[in-house]
Amino acid sequence: CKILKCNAEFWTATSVSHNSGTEEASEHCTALRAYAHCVRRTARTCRGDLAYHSAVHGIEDLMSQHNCSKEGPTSQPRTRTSLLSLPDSQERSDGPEICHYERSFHKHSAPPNYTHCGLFGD
Amino acid sequence: PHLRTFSDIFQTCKVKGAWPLIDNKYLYVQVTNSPVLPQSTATATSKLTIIFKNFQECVDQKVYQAETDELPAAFVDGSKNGGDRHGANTLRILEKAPGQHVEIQARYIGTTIVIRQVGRYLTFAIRMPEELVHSTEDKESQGLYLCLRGCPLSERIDFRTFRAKAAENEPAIGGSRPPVSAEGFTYESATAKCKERLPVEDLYFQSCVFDLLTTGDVNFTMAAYYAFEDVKMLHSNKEKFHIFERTGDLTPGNSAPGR
Repeated sequence: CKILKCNAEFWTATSVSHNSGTEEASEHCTALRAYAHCVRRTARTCRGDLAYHSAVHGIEDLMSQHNCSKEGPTSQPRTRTSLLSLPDSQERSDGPEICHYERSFHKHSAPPNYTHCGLFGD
Repeated sequence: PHLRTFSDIFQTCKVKGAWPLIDNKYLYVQVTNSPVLPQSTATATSKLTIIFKNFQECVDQKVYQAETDELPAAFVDGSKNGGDRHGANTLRILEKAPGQHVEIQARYIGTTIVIRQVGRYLTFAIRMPEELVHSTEDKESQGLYLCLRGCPLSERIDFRTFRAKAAENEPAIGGSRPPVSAEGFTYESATAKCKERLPVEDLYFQSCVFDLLTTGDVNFTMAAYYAFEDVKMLHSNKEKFHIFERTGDLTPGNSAPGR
């Protein structure tokens, strides 16, 4: 269950804001929707996890308090706060670590062996 | 069609109709092969179906389908990536040449697939991590999948016997035997044609000669050429690009020609 990662991303996204008034409210709703999206992705592995259930209820409360719509843009908090200056932001913004076989594989062991299959002709 | 399995076994097969190439936890691939000529046992691939299975927070289940004269650069639902999830862009379709060459990159499983239409038929090539290839859910049905186990014995074509007969039928100087191919290819002219694109006399070269003799269709020269180009791009071991021995159906003392 990666709920703490979702929490951290949300706090990072909302802790640095140079805007005020309506812009800040809009940013907050965007961050909340991203938070809800992140939490939904963890749902299967977080069943019974107290932090997960707190987050689900917390998000509902916050969305209601800020009058946020459930539909609308979702930010990628990491992208907004820290990746703009990184040269590999494109690579990092296209999914979590588990969606990059080579990156996640290298963490655990030696580079993978690849195999090939082909079919052609008559 | 000619099959090069995950363990670098090279076979020529009949496999008429629908046959599964791959089925593991992540991927399902099926081909449909049609006879290249009426009453011929030789077939070629006219349809291809690939299913990328739903994977964690990365991709939705996506189906790709190609048929002769319809090589789309999108999944059947019209999308070009893995859906709406966070890692959706780790599955994507790239159109290399419209209607002729498509590449599918599935980075979440470290896999690349190349599909081409050459002449009237399709070619398929895949690079996949070894540990995923063997990750089947149903261990008992592993034997069916051609990329993993090769073609069943009853489905194999004895390529070498065919070649020997073709060479025997070659008219001697001043002789009067007819050429083998309906389109006029003799063993000698087929060999010369294939050598233009495949200078090394490996099994890609030999399969090219076989195809010209069975069909007379010069497009098969290009199919063998591109199949070898795909091997060069996708195979991880440079030493194994060429295969010189037919490991699947050799009989003792009947080895393939050398370099």
